[in-house]
Amino acid sequence: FGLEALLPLIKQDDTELSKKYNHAMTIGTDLSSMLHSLGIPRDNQRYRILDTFQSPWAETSRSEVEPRFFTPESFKNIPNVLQSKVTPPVFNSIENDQQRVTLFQDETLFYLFYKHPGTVIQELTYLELRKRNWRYHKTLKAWLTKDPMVEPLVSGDGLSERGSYIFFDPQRWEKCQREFVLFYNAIM
Amino acid sequence: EMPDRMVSQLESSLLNCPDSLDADTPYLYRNPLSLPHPTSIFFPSEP
Amino acid sequence: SETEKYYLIFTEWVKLLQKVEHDDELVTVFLRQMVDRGVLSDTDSLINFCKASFELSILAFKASDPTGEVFVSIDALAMLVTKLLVVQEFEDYSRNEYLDIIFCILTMVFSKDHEQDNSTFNERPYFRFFSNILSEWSSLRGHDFIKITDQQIRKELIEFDNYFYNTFASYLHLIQPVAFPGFSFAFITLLSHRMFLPNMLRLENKSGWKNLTILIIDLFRFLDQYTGKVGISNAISVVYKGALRVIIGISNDFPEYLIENHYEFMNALPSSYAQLKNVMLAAIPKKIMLPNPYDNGLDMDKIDSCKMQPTVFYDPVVDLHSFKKPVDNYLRIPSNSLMRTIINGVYRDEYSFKSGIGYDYVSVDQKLVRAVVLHVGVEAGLESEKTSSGAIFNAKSSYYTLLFNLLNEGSSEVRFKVIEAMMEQLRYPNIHTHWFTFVLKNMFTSEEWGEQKSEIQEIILRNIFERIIVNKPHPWGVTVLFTQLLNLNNVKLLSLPCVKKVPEIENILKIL
Repeated sequence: FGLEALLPLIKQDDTELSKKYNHAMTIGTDLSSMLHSLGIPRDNQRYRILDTFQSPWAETSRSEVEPRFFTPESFKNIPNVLQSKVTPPVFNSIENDQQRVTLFQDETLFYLFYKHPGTVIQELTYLELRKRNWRYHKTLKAWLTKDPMVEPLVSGDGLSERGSYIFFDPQRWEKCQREFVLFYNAIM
Repeated sequence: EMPDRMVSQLESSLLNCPDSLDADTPYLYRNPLSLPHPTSIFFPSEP
Repeated sequence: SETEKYYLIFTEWVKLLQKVEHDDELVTVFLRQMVDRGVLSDTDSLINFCKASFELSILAFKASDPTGEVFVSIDALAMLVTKLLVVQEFEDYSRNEYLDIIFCILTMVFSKDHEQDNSTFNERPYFRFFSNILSEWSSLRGHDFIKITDQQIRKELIEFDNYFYNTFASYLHLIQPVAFPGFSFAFITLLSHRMFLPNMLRLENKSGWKNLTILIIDLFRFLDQYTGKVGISNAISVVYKGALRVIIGISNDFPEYLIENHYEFMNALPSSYAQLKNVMLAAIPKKIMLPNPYDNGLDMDKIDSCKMQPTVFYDPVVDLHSFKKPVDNYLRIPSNSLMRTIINGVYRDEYSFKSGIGYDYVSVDQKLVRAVVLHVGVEAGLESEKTSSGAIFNAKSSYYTLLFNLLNEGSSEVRFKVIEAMMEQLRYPNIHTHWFTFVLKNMFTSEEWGEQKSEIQEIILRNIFERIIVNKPHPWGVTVLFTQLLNLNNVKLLSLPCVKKVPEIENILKIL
């Protein structure tokens, strides 16, 4: 019960002594990275974290979880959303629904494209974005358009060009300008 | 000391530890916005 | 057979939910028919149907392609159970009984699966069921169940809410790691579930606190059982890390819960978990400012919050049993015979294995010692408010002498446990931190110990070092006491024999 009993905790380089206790549980560890993974603090402020707690371990917390939320009745079954005559809205026909899509903002088109794979609306938004001079990059799986301020340099073999493009980043949900070498067979 | 059977049960629990996807709100049927349609194989296939 | 019929009906339910939204009229009709046709008309049929559905869902999970949709059946089952919590007439059984039946059946299916030889037990579908129930309930209860249009049912559900969470907690307690190790990781994940933990903490009048504490103690007991000296398994290390992370989360969002329940947690926490101990005891109420604990000139008499009584959710008096009388009588009128009773009563009848830093077994009733120390502290705080601080900040007061005599007459182990318990009260600025700092500092410098002085000083230093050589956080009160001892005029720590005989400690002190 005296001071000597603490020696295994202090003399961590002494392999015989330090084996006596599991240091992770006694001396513990620097908690900064654990606090960081929990979002404590966030932007220098203290926020509640238990309501969006994903999992007790950072390793199993790789996706966000849906927090508690409440949708008032008045937010549901709103008519005429997305130019639809039907509530809730649907896009089921390439021919009939093409007109509606022309009225949407770029971001709405991107949202619908990424949110509904393998559907009529994905095809419709693809067609509309092309009309607006966006091109879809097959490997990046992202949309891009030419930066109007810069004239690209076409390569000698005519297979690519180097220029400035506006990309839409679906992870950060924003347009960003990038220098890029564009291979023509990579876009559609 | 932990009995052998318990050791293997605990290890199994560690292996099958639920992750954030398991704890997420269940995605039950919702009326689809749009009907299926064959699209390019290069398009993203997961929402 | 009857069971096969139930399989068919449940399968129809699962298919239905894949085709229509869960609030579709067809769903209500389906449920209505289940009642009308005798599938859910009484307790027996409910039990048999639910048992068949659980078993089928678990089977479906195990048979599913792991990369595909493995939870289709379980998700549908959870939806069914939750809907039935709302739409049933509850003639043959009450809503409370219905919930109990559901959890009972699940526990039976679960335990049979877990206990099979060569078991294919997997915690995930069970976890998923519990998680879904929490999720559905959370969605339903928003704004006092405003989604429920029938006002009578709405009123019933509001009253039922408390029962829902506490029943959930009590069944989770049944399937704790010590009993079902195959569910250990799911257990911790459920305890900390975003739709469970904060809700339990927020229930009106702290009505979820008791059952939540039981669950956390279940976890600590499991860790304590398997944290020995002979190597810790990787799985236990991972359990520990998860527990630590959850406690940190609670400390951030609801520090008052850790503060008010610290006594019970200290009783259950493995003795060698120094960092987790500090994390729990370093919890600070949200609005309190902490003065600089390293400030030499810090005077707790001048800090307003040092006069405040900390709330204690679980009264330690409960654990005193027959000890309460002699302790309270001594505090009123000290006497040698009462002191004798107290001193003799803190020893256990038998040795008990309990690993700590420096020891492998205990002969002292640790829980009783902790209860005595906290009770004395609580009474001292109340006395201070009733009369004056002079009544307790006084080495002649019965509060002080009770503890002094316990140390003076007790074995080294008693001394260690009493001092350890006192040091646990050195937390954020409050009257207990203030008073116990006074007590420990006085004891450290007192000349009344005679030959015992050296040992007392060493044990006090040992307890301080055990708390501060670990990684942060360190409770404010512990740092304050240590700073005060470092700056004593009449006692030079570096010249103490107990320090000199351990050069490593001497070096640390020199640096400080």
